Amino acid sequence: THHSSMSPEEFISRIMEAEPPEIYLMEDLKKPFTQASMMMSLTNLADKELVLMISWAKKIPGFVELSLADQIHLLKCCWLEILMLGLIWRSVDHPGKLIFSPDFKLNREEGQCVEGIMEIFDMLLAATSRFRELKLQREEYVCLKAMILLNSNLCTSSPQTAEELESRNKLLRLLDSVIDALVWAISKLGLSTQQQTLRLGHLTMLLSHIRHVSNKGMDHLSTMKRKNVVLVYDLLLEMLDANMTGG
Amino acid sequence: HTKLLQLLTTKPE
Repeated sequence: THHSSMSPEEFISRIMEAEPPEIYLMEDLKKPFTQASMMMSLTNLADKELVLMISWAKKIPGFVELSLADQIHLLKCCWLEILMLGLIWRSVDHPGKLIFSPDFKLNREEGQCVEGIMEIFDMLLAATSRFRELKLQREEYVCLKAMILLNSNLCTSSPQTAEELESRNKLLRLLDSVIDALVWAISKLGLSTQQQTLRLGHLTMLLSHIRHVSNKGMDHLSTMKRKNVVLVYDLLLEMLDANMTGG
Repeated sequence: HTKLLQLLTTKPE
């Protein structure tokens, strides 16, 4: 079935099925952390999660119908936001903690050992509290994550060729499907029409906060790489470079 | 070929 003919319910169940499995860091964490050991654990986990993120994106109905150039560009623009929203979701029931994975949980204070990371941890914890206050539901979470992916480069590229225009139109229709799905998920919560509208507004406004934290995180990671605190390699390096070379 | 491109173009398992 094409996503345009799917009901919002069907669309949500497809993106729920696309959810990546729980991922473990699988390292012996030596505490207390050093700046290098914490950065290494964070980047190792990110690299593993990125591989699963690509498979996740491909399972979102309609994503693989976009041009390959758009698929690449979207993922390169939003990967850290997606990782951060996943982190927020895992941490939502654990106030004051960031649950990077079931075997890698950090307290706010542990951020002290990495220069400049406490500020980012605090912004992530603040976003997590906000989602906790809103009692974010799983259906809403999966819609928000798809919205981040599809919205990530809408305002940074303009289609030139006919092929680019076609892909852009597909992208816009796909975003319509995701917005419809989110509206449907909110409508299931038994709120008044006005409360539903407000909830949609509050949830989508949080995405601008996540974009902001992601930009901070991207700068932080590139600084850590430049100072040789951590060796960034493989897929993570490719995704980081895309954000640092204006690409 | 970049790793991203490679992951995007391989058929799902």
